[in-house]
Amino acid sequence: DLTPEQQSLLHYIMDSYNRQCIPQYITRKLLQEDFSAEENFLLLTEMATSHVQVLVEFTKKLPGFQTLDHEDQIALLKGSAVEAMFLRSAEIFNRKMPHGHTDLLEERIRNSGMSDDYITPMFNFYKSLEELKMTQEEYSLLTAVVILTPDRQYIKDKESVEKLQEPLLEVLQKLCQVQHPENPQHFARLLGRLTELRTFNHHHAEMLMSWRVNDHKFTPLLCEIWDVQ
Amino acid sequence: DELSLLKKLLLSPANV
Repeated sequence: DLTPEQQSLLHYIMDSYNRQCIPQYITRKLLQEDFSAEENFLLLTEMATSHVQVLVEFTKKLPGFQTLDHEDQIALLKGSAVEAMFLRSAEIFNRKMPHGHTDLLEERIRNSGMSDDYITPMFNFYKSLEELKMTQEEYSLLTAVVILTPDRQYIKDKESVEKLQEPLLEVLQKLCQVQHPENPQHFARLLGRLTELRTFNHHHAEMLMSWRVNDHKFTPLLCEIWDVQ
Repeated sequence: DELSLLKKLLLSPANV
């Protein structure tokens, strides 16, 4: 079982993860705005921008993150943003959003100028996570593990990052054993999804290029975190 | 160079 320290770490991560959500006024637009490719693109980039702010707030609260060198903090955020956002989007699709909204969001993504070459693998990934029946604890811990990944580009003090990631991996491994006793491979399968997330990360720049319908601009925060000119 | 947006967000107090 989890030790008392591990229990409190888990509750802290969960609480911090659940506190952050995209503001209602943005999710409400999902239902209201019309369905042009242009409107969908603008709405999805507004949601993504809010998503990044949510991600930064969650990251700032990760145990030990504030002790890291500032440049390494930025490098961790930039290196993990795409993967953490894919995880969060998968959770939104698989768990959080009321059923009707999921269809609307999917409809908007499919009609926003993004190429099917990227949309199909994205929804297949969401489905693959749904099949894993991930719990909220697993989503929050896995997101924290993704953010505190030491082998990101430009990280100077990898060792310090590794020391922050290790306890989270230990809690996640124990949690998988407790929550999925029927599936001893569950933890390994979760880690396997991290490899898939890396692939999305590698192809993200191309996806963005294909998504820029009528040379729309991304917001300054998205340009910075996604390294888009 | 002026503080990047990310740096500003990181340095701002944690908001709920």
